[in-house]
Amino acid sequence: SLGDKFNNVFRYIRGTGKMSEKNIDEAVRSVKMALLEADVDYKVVKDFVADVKKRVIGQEVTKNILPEQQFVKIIHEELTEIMGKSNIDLTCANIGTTYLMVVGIQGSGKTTACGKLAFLLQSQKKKVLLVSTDIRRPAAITQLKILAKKANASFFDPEGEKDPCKIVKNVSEYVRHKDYDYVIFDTAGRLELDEPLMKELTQIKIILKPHEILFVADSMMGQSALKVARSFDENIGVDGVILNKLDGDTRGGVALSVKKVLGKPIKFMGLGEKLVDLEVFHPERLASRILG
Amino acid sequence: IVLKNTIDEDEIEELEEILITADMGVPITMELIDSVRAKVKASKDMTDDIYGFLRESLRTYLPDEWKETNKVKVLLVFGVNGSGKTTTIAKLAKKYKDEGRKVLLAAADTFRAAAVEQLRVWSKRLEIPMIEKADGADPSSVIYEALEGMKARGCDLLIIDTAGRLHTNKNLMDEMSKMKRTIAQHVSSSELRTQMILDATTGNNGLMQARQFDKTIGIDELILAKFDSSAKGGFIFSIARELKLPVKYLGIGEGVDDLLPFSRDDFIEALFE
Ligand SMILES: Nc1nc2c(ncn2[C@@H]2O[C@H](COP(=O)(O)OP(=O)(O)OP(=O)(O)O)[C@@H](O)[C@H]2O)c(=O)[nH]1
Ligand SMILES: Nc1nc2c(ncn2[C@@H]2O[C@H](COP(=O)(O)OP(=O)(O)OP(=O)(O)O)[C@@H](O)[C@H]2O)c(=O)[nH]1
Ligand SMILES: [Mg+2]
Ligand SMILES: [Mg+2]
Repeated sequence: SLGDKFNNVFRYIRGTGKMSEKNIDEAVRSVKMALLEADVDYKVVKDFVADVKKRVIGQEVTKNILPEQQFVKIIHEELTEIMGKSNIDLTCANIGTTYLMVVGIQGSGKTTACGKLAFLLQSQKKKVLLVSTDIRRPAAITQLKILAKKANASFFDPEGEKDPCKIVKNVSEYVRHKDYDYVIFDTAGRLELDEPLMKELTQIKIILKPHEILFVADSMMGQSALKVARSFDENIGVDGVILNKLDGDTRGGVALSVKKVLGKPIKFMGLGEKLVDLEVFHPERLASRILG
Repeated sequence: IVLKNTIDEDEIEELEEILITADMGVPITMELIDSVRAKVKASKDMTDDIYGFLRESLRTYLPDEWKETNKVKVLLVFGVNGSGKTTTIAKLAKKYKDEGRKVLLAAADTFRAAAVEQLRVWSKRLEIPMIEKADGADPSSVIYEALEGMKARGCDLLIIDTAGRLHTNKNLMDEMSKMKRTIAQHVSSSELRTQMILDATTGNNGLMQARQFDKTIGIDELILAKFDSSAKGGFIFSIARELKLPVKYLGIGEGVDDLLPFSRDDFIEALFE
């Protein structure tokens, strides 16, 4: 862990009380290694440690704070600064129904996330309709239908319609004289470099006109995570991120990369397979987790 | 003529970036960089072929490719949530059916919504029989029923789909061990092959996943799914180094034919593209 790494580096300093440039380099290098092991994007790590080094070199080692404490304090401050504040709510329609669209690459947890969001909103006494536009994956529609029932939300049956855009049109007809607070659209997983499928997603967005597009990011993703997030953001725009599968032992560095480079807020964390396993984002907790 | 026997820090940085962004992970990247530095220092006639040297070093990490010698009777497929297990099983089932095997599928994911239905769609498309039980049944009971039913159905290869599970979930890992014990009551260990499906987009967690699954039930081979993404899947080198596990196939798409046999040289080439 970073704590152990720092212990070695700072053993020299405790004797002298001063942080030489060599000490700083070694400490910064430990941070670099820790962040790379946490799957933070390579370029983001380089920029981050460069910023930290500038701040540290500019500091006097004050009499009442150990250099180690000071250094760790700077790291924590820089991280939390990037991670942002929690409690950035879902975008809501000013009047009428709010449309949410859930996107991401294959297997990241979108369909389950749609169920979890519906469950959360229904528990807040909101009326939710779930819609699947995934006409590709075997049994995707059935999967969402089952989750809708578990979440006590309504489900729109596409009744064999094979065109995702037509499904969206049919839904907007269907909800016209109903009083749903939210309609949540599940989409098929697609790769960042799949141009035809990204085009399909753009067409769905144009017809759907979502108030909020949520990108589900698997927290186990490695160095291609930023490329993936950027592709979705450039193609259709991302409003918020659900950082998923955080119930494992992955460090979740993708959160830092996405926030730093794309500036998108992490709105939720997925912490398991059940419908209750969705929490509002906690930047402090994630910062400590990334540092290990 | 000036012979190059130093390597400047910019070149080292470039190497580090290539290796790290390929998800090789920090320990192997450091190891490779140290060996490059040592090689440059030691060899008096070092040309600019650092990449040739790297390719050679990377080859030594991966086990040699081996041919299937014993005829597998049971294929137990597992991995973390959403890694691509069910889809990969469809690809494997088709491949084995085309090779003349009589395949039987076991829908042992009795937990996730529509998991059985998802496999049933593939079983119908491929015209391969499938064993299933009611939702929430013990996965080992599905396996038991499938093993008992193989002979009667004239099937000689059982492929078992299991629920996604995190390697950190003790109960689910215990469930995995129980499945293996159930299988061991019916076939010898040489007739069982355990296959872990890894998502190619995984980073450092890939090694941690493989470690735990290998410790719990032992992994015979790996399949890297979603290799058609931008990810390079470099973590298979740390898995190979620590656990000596071979990658047998790469999943390169969502279609039933999108399965590529693993080639060590092609994979290493792709790392540097
Ligand atoms: N451990 C864990 N598993 C999760 C979480 N969220 C979803 N899952 C599981 O991840 C797997 C994939 O979830 P899905 O909802 O089918 O993923 P998807 O993004 O809709 O997949 P595609 O539609 O094929 O792209 C399932 O086994 C889910 O139960 C989570 O927060 N933690
Ligand atoms: N692009 C691409 N997508 C893949 C590949 N393999 C699987 N997928 C997709 O990944 C998603 C998840 O695949 P599944 O087969 O449901 O994964 P799983 O491991 O069985 O998921 P759980 O049972 O929920 O844990 C689906 O959308 C698949 O179509 C692949 O090689 N390439
Ligand atoms: Mg889905
Ligand atoms: Mg599955």
